[in-house]
Amino acid sequence: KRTAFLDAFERVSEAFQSAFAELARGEGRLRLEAPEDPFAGGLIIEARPRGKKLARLEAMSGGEKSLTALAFIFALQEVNPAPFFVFDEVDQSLDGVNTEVLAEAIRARARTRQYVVISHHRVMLDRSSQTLGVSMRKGWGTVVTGVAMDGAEGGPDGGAGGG
Amino acid sequence: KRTAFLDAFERVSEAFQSAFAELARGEGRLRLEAPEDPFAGGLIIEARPRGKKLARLEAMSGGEKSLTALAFIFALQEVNPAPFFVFDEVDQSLDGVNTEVLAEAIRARARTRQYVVISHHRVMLDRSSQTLGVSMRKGWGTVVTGVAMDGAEGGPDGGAGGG
Amino acid sequence: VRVVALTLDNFKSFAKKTRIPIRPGFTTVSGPNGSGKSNLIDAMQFVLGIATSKGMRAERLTDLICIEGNKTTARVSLELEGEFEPPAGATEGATGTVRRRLEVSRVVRRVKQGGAQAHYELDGKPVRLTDLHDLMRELGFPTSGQNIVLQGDVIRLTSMGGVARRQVLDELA
Amino acid sequence: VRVVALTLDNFKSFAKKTRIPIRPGFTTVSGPNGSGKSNLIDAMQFVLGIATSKGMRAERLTDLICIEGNKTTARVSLELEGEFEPPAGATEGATGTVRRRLEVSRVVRRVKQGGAQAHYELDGKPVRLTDLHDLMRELGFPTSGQNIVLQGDVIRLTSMGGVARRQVLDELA
Ligand SMILES: Nc1ncnc2c1ncn2[C@@H]1O[C@H](COP(=O)(O)OP(=O)(O)OP(=O)(O)O)[C@@H](O)[C@H]1O
Ligand SMILES: Nc1ncnc2c1ncn2[C@@H]1O[C@H](COP(=O)(O)OP(=O)(O)OP(=O)(O)O)[C@@H](O)[C@H]1O
Ligand SMILES: [Mg+2]
Ligand SMILES: [Mg+2]
Repeated sequence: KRTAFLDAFERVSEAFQSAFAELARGEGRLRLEAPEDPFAGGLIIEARPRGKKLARLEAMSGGEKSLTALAFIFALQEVNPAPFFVFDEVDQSLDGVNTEVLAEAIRARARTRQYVVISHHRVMLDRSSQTLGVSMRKGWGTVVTGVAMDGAEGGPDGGAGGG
Repeated sequence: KRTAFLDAFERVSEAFQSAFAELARGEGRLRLEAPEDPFAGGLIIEARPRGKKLARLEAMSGGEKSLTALAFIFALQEVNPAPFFVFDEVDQSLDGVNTEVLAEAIRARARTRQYVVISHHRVMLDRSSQTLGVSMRKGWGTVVTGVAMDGAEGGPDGGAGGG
Repeated sequence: VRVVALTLDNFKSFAKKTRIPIRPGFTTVSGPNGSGKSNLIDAMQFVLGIATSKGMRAERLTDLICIEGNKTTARVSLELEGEFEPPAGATEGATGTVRRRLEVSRVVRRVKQGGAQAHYELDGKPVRLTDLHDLMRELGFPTSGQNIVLQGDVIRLTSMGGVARRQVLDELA
Repeated sequence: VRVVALTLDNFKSFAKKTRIPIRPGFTTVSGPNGSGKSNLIDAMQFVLGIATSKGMRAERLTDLICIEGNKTTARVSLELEGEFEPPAGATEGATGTVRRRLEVSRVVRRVKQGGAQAHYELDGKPVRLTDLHDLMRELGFPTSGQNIVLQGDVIRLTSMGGVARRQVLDELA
């Protein structure tokens, strides 16, 4: 059990370093509080965002924390891949530049897997190849309209009206 | 002690109803889980956002929850006023329309009190009368520049350069 | 395997039957607060049996049935397309896999006493959840829901302690 | 009473002494992630003694001293302007209040063993925190920090249970 954990930790650790470099353009790493007996301690996330000193996750700014957590999520997804990923408003704390970097990281991964991402940010929506518009119509409920970013029409059908 | 609490509860409850009507344009109310012995139970927040059914806070959407929490915060501030309020990124889950409604609610209250609001949203910044721009300069640290929205120059002085 | 379409019928805020095609690659979803975006994600979790009702912001399964309509049944279907091994008995020496579509559905119905009756379907026939999850694992779909990052999960991840964070890895191993 | 200016010197990411005038009414603060916006708010909490070091994302007071510079002292000053009762001994029958400015400061210094030495000042003279808080209450400034909504507080408020929420009211009463 411990061997299985340490093996997973090694792989996630490596994936985290590269995902963090991609998103925060700095150095990040995972560290076990109790390496000899992993289950006796926690998991420490340390990072040196570009141009700054090494700090634990807890000391970072709101946006830096989110970006670091997203690098951790990408690492978990790389080690345990699925054909299909969903992100519900993961970019809430990010500024424009970081939202753009995240959008690009998703777009790159979406070449081989499906990503469905809910977001309020224009920067994220513009980088996708399909945007589903969701709205609430009185007396009707949720209505979904499809907007294909690359020209082809790919809207939903059913209650909201076809194609 | 119980009387003091019930008195505060009445006042916050009333202030919450009006703040919720202002922000969510619906009906909201606070309710004690154990009205006979308040300290034995919790505080329930129920609301009927415009056009929807009554629901507890826990069942609402992310943005609806934030808006409801902000109405609660405004209610607390009305009952316990201070000359000066600070909001650090309270609009993270809000869409454009709700951010605008919140910005207007802050602007109205700012006629008699100082509000300092940190935000990434253009809609919020545009409604203020002064925006302080904060950035990090390599080898220098945080730099603050002042932009007065109403024409007068009111920038910070010191390290970042005067006026 | 990839998702082809998601169909919601009387589920949460989706009063009318709505089929939503989802294309390969990068899809975004946007709209006002409270319009139904997260409900769409809840529908995916619901149909694949990978969340508790609480994880879909419902106190019990019947809360997932749209309260606007008079219907007592909510139904969600997920159409998948994938490459499968040729079925048993196919010609020995066939080299290719077969492209096949399959549809997973789940129905929840309100019953007289206020309780719920629910079942899963695979290509229109009732299927047990354990068998559905075996198939999902075969297709590389996590049954833990680890591929779905819910609203607030990122913030929770940043504020959880080191031990809770390590436990996330325990689940992976 | 209103805030006139906040001055930060070697505090957290503010390596250079910076005086920030804050005008009446509605002020917004914006900038990239990690640029120092929340640090500005931490400075306000620091100078008024209304937060623990943990509430300013520091493990101990010395973490608040800017690590870029070689200085071992961090200083924050808050200039306030308000209407005060005329001082004792003023002419009987004086009807108006006096407009006065006052400056609250706090200094934290790193000492040899790695510990911290800190003190408060009112108009340049050392003052005890209890006396400072008495003055703040007189000016209508909450000493609980309830007028400062920190990053993440709104989300915490939405996810806290009913009892924790009621306890927020307990503090008010
Ligand atoms: N059983 C139900 N019947 C009808 N409407 C429901 C039902 N359950 C939830 N809803 C509605 O769904 C809405 C929430 O939708 P959802 O959480 O998907 O919003 P959202 O688009 O994600 O918003 P946000 O941007 O704020 O996160 C609620 O306002 C609620 O009124
Ligand atoms: N003692 C210190 N010395 C130098 N820099 C520090 C010190 N303490 C914190 N910092 C820096 O301050 C930064 C965080 O600043 P802050 O939290 O104010 O960012 P922010 O502008 O609020 O960002 P966000 O939009 O992400 O919330 C960290 O990146 C950290 O490097
Ligand atoms: Mg949502
Ligand atoms: Mg911040």
